[in-house]
Amino acid sequence: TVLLALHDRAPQLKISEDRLAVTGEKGYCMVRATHWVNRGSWYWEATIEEMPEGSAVRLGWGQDYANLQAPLGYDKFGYSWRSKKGTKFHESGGKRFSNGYGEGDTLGFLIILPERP
Amino acid sequence: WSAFAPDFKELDENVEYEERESEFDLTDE
Amino acid sequence: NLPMAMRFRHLKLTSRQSVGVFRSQIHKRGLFCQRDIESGEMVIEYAGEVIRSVLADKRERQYTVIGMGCYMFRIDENFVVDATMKGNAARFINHSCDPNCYSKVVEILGHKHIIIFALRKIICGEELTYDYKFPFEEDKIPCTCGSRRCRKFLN
Repeated sequence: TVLLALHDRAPQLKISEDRLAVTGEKGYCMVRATHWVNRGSWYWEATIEEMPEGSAVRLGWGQDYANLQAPLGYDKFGYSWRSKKGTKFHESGGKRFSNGYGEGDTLGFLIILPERP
Repeated sequence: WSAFAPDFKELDENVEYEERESEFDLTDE
Repeated sequence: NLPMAMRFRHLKLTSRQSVGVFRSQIHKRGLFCQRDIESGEMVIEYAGEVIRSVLADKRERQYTVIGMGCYMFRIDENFVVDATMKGNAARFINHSCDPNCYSKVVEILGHKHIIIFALRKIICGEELTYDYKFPFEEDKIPCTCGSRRCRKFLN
């Protein structure tokens, strides 16, 4: 089962008991999941069960070197899709991608990598 | 000496900076 | 020998009387003392905006692009005080390889403060300096402190 990692994250983030929720207070930073891929095509899905008022999230794929002290998509090692306005990000550049998403939405993330690592 | 930087604000003590959601983005949508 | 928290509370009132900013030929501005200061005394807090380290690099690049001098001081590996746009007179304290002050990060009531202390007795009118202790780097910044023990570079 894919969960939020307990160690591969910005230490100031709070991870819930079931490791499926994360809360941040001081500044925008990142937690990675427990699973990774390095070849072939992979797809993961998440249903947003709860997003407190005024919260925002950026979900997607992040490489090992993505800076955990910044949001996913800040540097060239990450690609994210933001809940607010549905913007997609890579290297801090935001582009229109979809409407915003929130509680009850199910999001899918596909990555296509070469067969050889 | 505040002229050193335009609209410089003199402080008596540290202030915590509140980051915006777009803090790291090239442009703020 | 009062507790740090008491000395710090007192500092806010006194530092405005203790230090002044002067126009310096070498560094444009400098900090000088307006009364005799005893060795070990708290002189001033290096105050500014507390930001996460990851923001400091970004801001430094932005200031450089617009040609603005950058005044920052690292608190620890997570936080930096950025005094470029918001700060107090401490931002003008210059470096010396033979300083009369030193900086120290002091935790008071759960918050970290960068405080400048007097290394020795300082006579009214003297410039206040401390050793920036920049980390060693490839591209060198020449030091113009002119002291006998000058190390020739800031970093």
